[in-house]
Amino acid sequence: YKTFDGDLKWDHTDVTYRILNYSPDMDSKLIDDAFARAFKVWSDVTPLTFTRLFQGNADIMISFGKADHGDPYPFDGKDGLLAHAYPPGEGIQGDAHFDDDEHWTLGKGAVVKTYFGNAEGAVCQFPFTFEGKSYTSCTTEGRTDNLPWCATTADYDKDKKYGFCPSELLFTFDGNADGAPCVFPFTFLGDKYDSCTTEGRNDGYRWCATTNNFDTDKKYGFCPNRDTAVTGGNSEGDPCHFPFVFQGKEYHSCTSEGRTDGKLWCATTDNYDKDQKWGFCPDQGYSLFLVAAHEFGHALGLDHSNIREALMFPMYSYVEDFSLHEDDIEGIQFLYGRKTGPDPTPPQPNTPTTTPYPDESDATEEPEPTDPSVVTTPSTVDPTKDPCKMLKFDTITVIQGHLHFFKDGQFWKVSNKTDGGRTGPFSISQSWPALPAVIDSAFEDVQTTKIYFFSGRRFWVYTGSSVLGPHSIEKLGLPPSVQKVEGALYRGKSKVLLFSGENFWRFNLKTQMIDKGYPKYTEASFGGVPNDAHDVFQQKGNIYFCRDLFYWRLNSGRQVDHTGNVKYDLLKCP
Amino acid sequence: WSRPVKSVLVTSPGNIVKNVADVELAQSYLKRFGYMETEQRSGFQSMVSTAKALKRMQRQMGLEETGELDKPTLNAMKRPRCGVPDVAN
Repeated sequence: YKTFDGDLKWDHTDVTYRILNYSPDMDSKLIDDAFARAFKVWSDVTPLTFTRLFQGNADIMISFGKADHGDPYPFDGKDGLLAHAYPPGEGIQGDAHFDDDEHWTLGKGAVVKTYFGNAEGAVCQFPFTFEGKSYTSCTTEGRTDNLPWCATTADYDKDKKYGFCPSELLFTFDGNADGAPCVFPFTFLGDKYDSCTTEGRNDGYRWCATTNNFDTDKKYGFCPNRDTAVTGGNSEGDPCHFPFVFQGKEYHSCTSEGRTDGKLWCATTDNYDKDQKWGFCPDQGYSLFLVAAHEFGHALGLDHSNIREALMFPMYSYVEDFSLHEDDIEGIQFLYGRKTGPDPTPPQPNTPTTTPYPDESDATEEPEPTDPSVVTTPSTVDPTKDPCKMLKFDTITVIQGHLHFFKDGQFWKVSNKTDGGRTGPFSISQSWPALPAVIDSAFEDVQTTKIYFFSGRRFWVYTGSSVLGPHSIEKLGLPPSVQKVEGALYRGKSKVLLFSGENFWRFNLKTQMIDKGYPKYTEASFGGVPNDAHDVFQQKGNIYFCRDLFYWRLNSGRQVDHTGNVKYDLLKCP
Repeated sequence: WSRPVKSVLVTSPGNIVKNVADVELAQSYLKRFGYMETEQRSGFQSMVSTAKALKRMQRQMGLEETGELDKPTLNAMKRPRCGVPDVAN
């Protein structure tokens, strides 16, 4: 390994980072996760911690850019230079830049996260079959609205699982239109545009107006890349147009005809001979996780290594099951020392516990009703399900002071004791037989120890092992428009906040009704949290809003004082 | 047999930039990543010879240190990589 002259390093271990912008190649949540995992590569072997900031100046400022992106070291189009980073220090020092002329993936082709549909945001499964035909990219087949979609399993005809693919017809990102989709045609500087354009910009990013007249309304957003978006060439980001004519011949897929380097390309209009518009077809792309882990090594003070297998070797090569090389570990520990504090919790015994919930082992803390009649046969849970691999939980809540993570009929507990060990999986049906497999939210009335569970438009109330329900949530006074209660926040003094969509209601446990003056906008009362959080709970005086694998923590002053990763901070994954 | 009969070579606009000569590519690579840095010798500044720079690069990349622009070295120069120089200046 090598360090920079003078062993440049950070003089503190709680390093901060901030993501300034996103690449249109991948969904922002996937990019967030790739960067979080890339930092974890280094925090796993050193005392370093990495906290993400959403404003202000962070130690490591991360951005995507093309060619000349504002520092003295321009990028060079597709391939070649992938990214660079500066050694620790003030200003641009410590920052990491990624070349957005690259096709950013996780190393094995486009990662297309879906929206809406019924797949809860799962990624596309390519190839998939639809009406007996195989598709290797998103398609508008079967639709009249021209929205590209894909199946999230290999066989749509059998599983019927699908979602919509990123497209400018579905949403835009950044800009000033809050993600509104493009409106075509739109007028810009008097000209009409019926597709995304880079006109008016010098950074090559494609944009559109979200009303039909940008000149008057000034509303715009950036277009997400479709999965067939080309890179390089002279129409970066535009999708391939199939069929297209080249040298008088029709092509229905990418071709290397006309090139000596064998690279696949396509035209982005129906006639290359006439329009000369083209670009390189999407390939495996470069793993943003691997490249980021390398660049963050620079940002922490490591220079290039001459060990070919090391992460800090200057050339990119894709690795399926990544693990940090000894050379990298020696280098980073030379700068920051070994990881201090407890070793990662030893792997939990994966023989399922056989005692149903409530768990006797807590009996020492407070007496709990246990119903001897409850059957204690081995649970039917799947011990191989690893909560650390899940992208999202049905609900996260606090019961008897312990965090509970519910997912597909199972739940895990993280003790609130200092060692914070995780136990499970437990079977929901064994502990609360009346409940369905999917729980949207739950809370415990600490005064009566009643536990309320919500699923869809129904709720159940458990007192020990006896249950009331299911009842309709309308019984609580929630309007028919509420399809599900996504979060339940017990506020003490028999008050509970119930969250759904962008609103929340205050439920009075005494009157068993919603208080007057509700609903209210979540954003208005809890500034800075996402309005599509799907888990809300309170622990140790802080309120947590969770979306997928991230959480926003509000302190007692209702200020977002920390954002983190559910997996590593709450679920205690190694 | 293996060549398409009527393969037509098309120079697309994007292509022109990429078809630099190998030597030119090597020179810019060695300079960009710090292998061609100047050497101080008794007050006299001189550029590192290309052969010496090539040897440095071959050592860094775990290639045979021939000091010549052989095929493995040229292939290595065309591989995607990090933009931070290999030799700090």
